[in-house]
Amino acid sequence: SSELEQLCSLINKKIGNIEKTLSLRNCGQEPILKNTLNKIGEDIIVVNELLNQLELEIEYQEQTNSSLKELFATLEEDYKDVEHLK
Amino acid sequence: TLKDDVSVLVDKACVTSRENSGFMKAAKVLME
Amino acid sequence: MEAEVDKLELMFQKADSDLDYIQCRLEYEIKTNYPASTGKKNPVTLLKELSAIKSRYQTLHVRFKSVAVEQKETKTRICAILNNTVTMIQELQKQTDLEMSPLSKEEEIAAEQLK
Repeated sequence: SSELEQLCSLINKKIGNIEKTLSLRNCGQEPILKNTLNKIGEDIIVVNELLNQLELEIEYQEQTNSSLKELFATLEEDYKDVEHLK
Repeated sequence: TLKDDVSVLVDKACVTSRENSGFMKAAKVLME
Repeated sequence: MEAEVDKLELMFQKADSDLDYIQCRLEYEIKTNYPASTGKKNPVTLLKELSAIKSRYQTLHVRFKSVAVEQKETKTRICAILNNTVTMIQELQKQTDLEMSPLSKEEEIAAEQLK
């Protein structure tokens, strides 16, 4: 029955997509919808730019993590030296 | 909206970066 | 019974391929009808790009969270080992009656910052 459920949800998902696409059919004609569409297009460009920035920030944070780990390793060596002294 | 969510994350990442550089500097001062 | 199941399976397969055909046909119709002359993207393309940036955002958000968790852990470990090292050095100084060199201003600020 789980396979049947999967099959049904797949079919329903496809029907949902078709409904969504059908609602887009008149976008090209009505001016108001056209403006909304153009606005969405512009927003997509902006969000993509932000996501690029976010990706760079995350890469920088990942590099920082490596530096922090190196720092910890150095401090651990120091701790062992002091412990040895003691 | 998605735009705001992404902007919030970018700002958060920038703040964290500044904190981290301060943290690293302080740790190195104490290490020396 | 077997025949019934096979028949049902065929019906599902036909429904599935019919839905795919309708989707493709609809998208084709929208793309051809949408005035490409405007230089703007057609609704179907925008819809695909929207879901693409949503999944890209989700991926980056997961990566962001895991980086932040890892960073917090490492910073906590750094603070702990620094404190232990400073404490042990102070004990050593006491044991050996060495002059306790007070933390410099800069070191005090640094220790404060790490707290």
